[in-house]
Amino acid sequence: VERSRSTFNYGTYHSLDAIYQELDNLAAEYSDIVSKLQIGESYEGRPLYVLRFSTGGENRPAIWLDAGIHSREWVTQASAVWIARQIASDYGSDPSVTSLLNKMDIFLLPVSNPDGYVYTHTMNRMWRKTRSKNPGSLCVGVDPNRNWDAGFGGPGASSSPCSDSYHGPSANSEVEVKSVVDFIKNHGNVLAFLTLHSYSQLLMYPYGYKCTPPADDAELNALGNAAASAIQSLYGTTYQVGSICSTIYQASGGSIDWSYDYGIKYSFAFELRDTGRYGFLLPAAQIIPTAKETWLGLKKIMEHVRDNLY
Amino acid sequence: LETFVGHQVLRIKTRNEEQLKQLRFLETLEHLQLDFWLNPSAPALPVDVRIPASSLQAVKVFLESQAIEYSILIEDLQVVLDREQQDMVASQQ
Repeated sequence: VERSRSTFNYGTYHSLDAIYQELDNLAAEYSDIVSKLQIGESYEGRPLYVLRFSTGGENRPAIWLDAGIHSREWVTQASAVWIARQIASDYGSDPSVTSLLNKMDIFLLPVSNPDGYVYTHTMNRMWRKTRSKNPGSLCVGVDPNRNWDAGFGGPGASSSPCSDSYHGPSANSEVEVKSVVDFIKNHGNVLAFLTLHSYSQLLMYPYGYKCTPPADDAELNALGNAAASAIQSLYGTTYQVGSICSTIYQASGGSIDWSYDYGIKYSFAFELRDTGRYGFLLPAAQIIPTAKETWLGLKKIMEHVRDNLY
Repeated sequence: LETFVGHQVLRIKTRNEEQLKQLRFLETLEHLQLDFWLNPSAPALPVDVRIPASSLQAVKVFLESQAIEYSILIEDLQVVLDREQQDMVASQQ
């Protein structure tokens, strides 16, 4: 049976099932360059799906991109799906994406915290953490962006299971985190680690667990500013650029600190729109504009990685 | 599905480190069940916090007593959530 072109509406929010269905549609529609991998299972047994964009070759240098680690940040999962189609459809028509994929692979995890995402749809729209049980506590869940092995348990993370920034019992205790760590370690050739959060328009690089600048501070700062300019060029959305510590506050156990210390030089965290009045409830009408401007920033970083393999 | 009727999101602007310290103190008061969307970090940066209806009066009194400036970012969170839900249903249909 011939598959029809997807009717997925990119301008609205979707359930996890609908997003996962669209990942299948993309893999079918662009089967020459897109494939779907399962890198693990969430605490409640939901699959963690990654889209692999590749034009072939073994263990090529790769770019990692994830979204939705904080489940209530719905615009990130929605943007990731839009970006997935953009990457796939741009290959062969956009010279930048074409040359990128001719040289490198992209791995995209659109829903990093599927249990949390389902929980935001069914029980509590404001849920941010995983859904793992904490022995000895009635409170559920760990902040998966305080659970990475980077200054774990240090400043800016809570030791209380009831806190929204609870770091968990140990680094990588959350299977959602460990699955990504294992995947990246097994791959062995990931050169960029990009993660999408919302909101407040920030583009951050390491460190968050300490306030000393990273060895590549100058390059990351210049690249971050170039990406922010690219984002601004579309609708005028302004981003603040800097290290996590200098831009917001000290926060330990974050993903890009782990990736940077692991040796992935181009490690960035995006905080997407809101532009001020909606918080985590960004109206669906803003999904595509957000995704479009974010894509420009991502592309700027990806092009730099492509041209500066290390 | 948990509802958020009467929850407000306030945008708080601090002028100095002392006011930031006051907000960090507020953060530690678990019984208020505050949900910081943007945490207190630097005087130049706003702080956004979701406040349950039951804690609204206490928080506002606290802020006013400390002369900390705030505005209402979201008047009633549930109204915004209902709109989001309607949009999703309409889109699915």
